[in-house]
Amino acid sequence: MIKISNLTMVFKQGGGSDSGITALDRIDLEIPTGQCVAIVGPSGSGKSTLLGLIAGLDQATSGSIIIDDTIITKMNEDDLARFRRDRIGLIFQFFHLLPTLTALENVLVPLELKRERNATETASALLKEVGLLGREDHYPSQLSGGEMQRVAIARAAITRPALLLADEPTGNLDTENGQRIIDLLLGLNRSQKSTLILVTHDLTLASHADRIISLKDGKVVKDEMKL
Amino acid sequence: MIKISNLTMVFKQGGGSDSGITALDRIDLEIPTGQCVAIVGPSGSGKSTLLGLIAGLDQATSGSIIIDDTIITKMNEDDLARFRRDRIGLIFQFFHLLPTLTALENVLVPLELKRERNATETASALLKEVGLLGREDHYPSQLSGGEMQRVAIARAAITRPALLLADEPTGNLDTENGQRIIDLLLGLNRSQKSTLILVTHDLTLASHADRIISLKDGKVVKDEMKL
Ligand SMILES: Nc1ncnc2c1ncn2[C@@H]1O[C@H](COP(=O)(O)OP(=O)(O)OP(=O)(O)O)[C@@H](O)[C@H]1O
Ligand SMILES: Nc1ncnc2c1ncn2[C@@H]1O[C@H](COP(=O)(O)OP(=O)(O)OP(=O)(O)O)[C@@H](O)[C@H]1O
Ligand SMILES: [Mg+2]
Ligand SMILES: [Mg+2]
Repeated sequence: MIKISNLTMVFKQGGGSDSGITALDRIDLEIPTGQCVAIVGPSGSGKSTLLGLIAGLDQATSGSIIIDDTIITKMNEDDLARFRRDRIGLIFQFFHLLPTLTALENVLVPLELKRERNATETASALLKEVGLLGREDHYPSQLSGGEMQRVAIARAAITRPALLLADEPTGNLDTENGQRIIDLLLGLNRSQKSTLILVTHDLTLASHADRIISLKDGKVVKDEMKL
Repeated sequence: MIKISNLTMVFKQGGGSDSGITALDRIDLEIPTGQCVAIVGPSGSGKSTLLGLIAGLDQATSGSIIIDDTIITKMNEDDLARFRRDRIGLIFQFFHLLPTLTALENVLVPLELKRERNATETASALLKEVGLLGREDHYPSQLSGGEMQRVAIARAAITRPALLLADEPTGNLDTENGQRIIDLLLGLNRSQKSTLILVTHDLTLASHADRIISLKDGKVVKDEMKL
């Protein structure tokens, strides 16, 4: 269960003036374990900011986030890093692959942090599943945009995390590759009971979620369960 | 008129082995001045590679590209840089904004290279047109994904280039902002007679083009004029 209460994020105004930008405005949300949620909304509405706070990558201005019994908003950086390593898979809007590691090595990073055996076979199989057979030894600079995106997806999925946070996971993919990713993510949700939070502009992806939350100007303006 | 003949791009295999990756395989295409063309195809099919060669950013393995009477594939780097500055607007798949310049300053760069007067008013008006009023003074790190994308679009459009090359220009945008961008780009095509080449996975955007070229494994597999 993810419990978000009165969550607010104010950035100092870009130009250095005193007024702030309220990227999130007193958000209240409860997401039951194992739910698949799509978060949609206009560009700039606060989606990536919300995901970053849930992952503990940023510090909220006020409010709280509790994941199961852990108060994310009260943890220090080391504990947050450990929590993420053990429980969260993250797909960033712009991937954040390590440029000095190959596709395979990038996917292996979370498994090595968790010291899993047979890591290489697991990573190769997952790269094949996302259609990257033949690209394992490429560095990010030798991959297309959608190939980099798929490496980022494989890296987040490989530990079968209890909570997967995905920011625009199909943004650089054609319909067919996008569907492969949808199947992979939904598969995690059903077989692993992973909680999935998918930020997306892709209405096909959103249509597969159990619930669609719409943001606008940092607020929740709609919250619909699929019937 | 863009005339592409027998264009081939082979990358050395990612892993350093001797076999190469044929990202483009003997492409022949003619694009009349003022046409609006969508280039579609699966992830990894060669779209960004093709755009990079047309822009003279990379060197083809073989074949030729002629834009009006200029043989792009025979030019040196300085001449290519000047040609791009004077005639081409480029929207990269991952934007390539300068991190140390604000949104407004990023948009101004092409105008300053061309020494235009009233540059600041033109840039501000264009940022407003893409919905970025209030974000002019933000640095790229202070912008959302779709906001950065729109800065990149404004930067490419500001010189009203004779040839605009756009790689996934709506990839990080919701429907409404995406439509604003479609209107802007089509407006350039109609009023400026700019030739537009739009690489995209967005079928809505592609549907507005005069012609849709489909790539697969580095080859043109379909080339359809809209009726
Ligand atoms: N460091 C920052 N300083 C100032 N403003 C910021 C900063 N980071 C983000 N913002 C602003 O906060 C708002 C929300 O940003 P966020 O990245 O969450 O949007 P988003 O919904 O993910 O948008 P997109 O769909 O374009 O990716 C944006 O309007 C952005 O300009
Ligand atoms: N420097 C490189 N070395 C080796 N292979 C490369 C290199 N750059 C690109 N490739 C390969 O060339 C192919 C075409 O890449 P390109 O970026 O043109 O694809 P794309 O159609 O733009 O894909 P996407 O829709 O994912 O952006 C890809 O399979 C990619 O792995
Ligand atoms: Mg975002
Ligand atoms: Mg590409």
